[in-house]
Amino acid sequence: LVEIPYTRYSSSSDNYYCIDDIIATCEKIPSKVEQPLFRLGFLDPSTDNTTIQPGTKLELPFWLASSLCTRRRRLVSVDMPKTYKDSFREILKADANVVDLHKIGPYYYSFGSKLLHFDHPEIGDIADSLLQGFISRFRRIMDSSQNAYNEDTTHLTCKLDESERCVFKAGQKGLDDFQRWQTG
Amino acid sequence: MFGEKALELIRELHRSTEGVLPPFNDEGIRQVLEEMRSLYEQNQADVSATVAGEQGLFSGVQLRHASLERDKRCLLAYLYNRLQKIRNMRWEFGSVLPADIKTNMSEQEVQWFTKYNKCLANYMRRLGDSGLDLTQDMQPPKS
Amino acid sequence: ENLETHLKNVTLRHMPRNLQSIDKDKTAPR
Repeated sequence: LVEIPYTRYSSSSDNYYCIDDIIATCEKIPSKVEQPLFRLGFLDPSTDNTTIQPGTKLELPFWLASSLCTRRRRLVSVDMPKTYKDSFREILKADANVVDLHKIGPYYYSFGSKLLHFDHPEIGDIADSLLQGFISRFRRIMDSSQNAYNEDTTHLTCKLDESERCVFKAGQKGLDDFQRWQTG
Repeated sequence: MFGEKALELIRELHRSTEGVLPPFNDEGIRQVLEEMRSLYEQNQADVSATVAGEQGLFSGVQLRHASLERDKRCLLAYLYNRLQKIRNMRWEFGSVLPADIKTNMSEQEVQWFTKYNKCLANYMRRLGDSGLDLTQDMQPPKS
Repeated sequence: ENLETHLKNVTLRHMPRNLQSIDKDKTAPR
């Protein structure tokens, strides 16, 4: 009956009606055309041709790329976005807490999980990176959400991605409930 | 790109704060349904052409079908999430919603709300000996 | 039932024929 943030977070992956999930799937993914796309020239604003030739590079939203890159028929192939590639993963590994995940993509974990849908050599490393990144940052999120009572928390949440903000909000709610119980 | 109008509906709902119901976007829904109709007709034409022997049209059919599914998902999610907000308002405000909320509801949403009220009332009437209003005392009384 | 009726009346019945049903497996909350 009451919107519980962590429920929204835990159910955001692949939940059909979830607004966050729909927005996350708009994120663009670098793609390469593998077969001629007849009469679909409008997808490539750099050309006047009506057909997109194999080899053309495009940035397609995830929801479209995942439909065009299936095991049965690969009309396009995909590459991982820069913020999930090796160089960025190293930054996250070095010190995940300093990274502004909200600026990079407000749905960093959610979108990253969706990338695992593709058959790509870096998938295993990306999965590890997402998990380790979340674990590294979680402690600070938990601590700050449990200690910031009745104050402006913008500086604590500005660099968090949306999933982390839900976790922070859940922590704040717990703190608030405890304070209310203490004061009767 | 296809799906932009549908996404606008979703973003509109996403921007609205908790507990606030934005006005029902009839025109937005109409435009998305219009896009779906157009995509479907183009697909019908391509499928017929493929049956007649033309090659290479499958990629367009696949892309348009993905766009149709996307539009459908956005529309259903828009309606579903609005109903969730309205449902929560029932528990917050009671069976009579404030006038400023009602003006933002579509006629079908008002009908949905009426049916929801009835379901809830029927359910609560069956509880205990003489029924129980579950929407009262949502927080435990201090005593 | 109330939800399904609403979705059907507002949008589904105006969609192309092959898209008018709700796939319950796909739309069930995870």
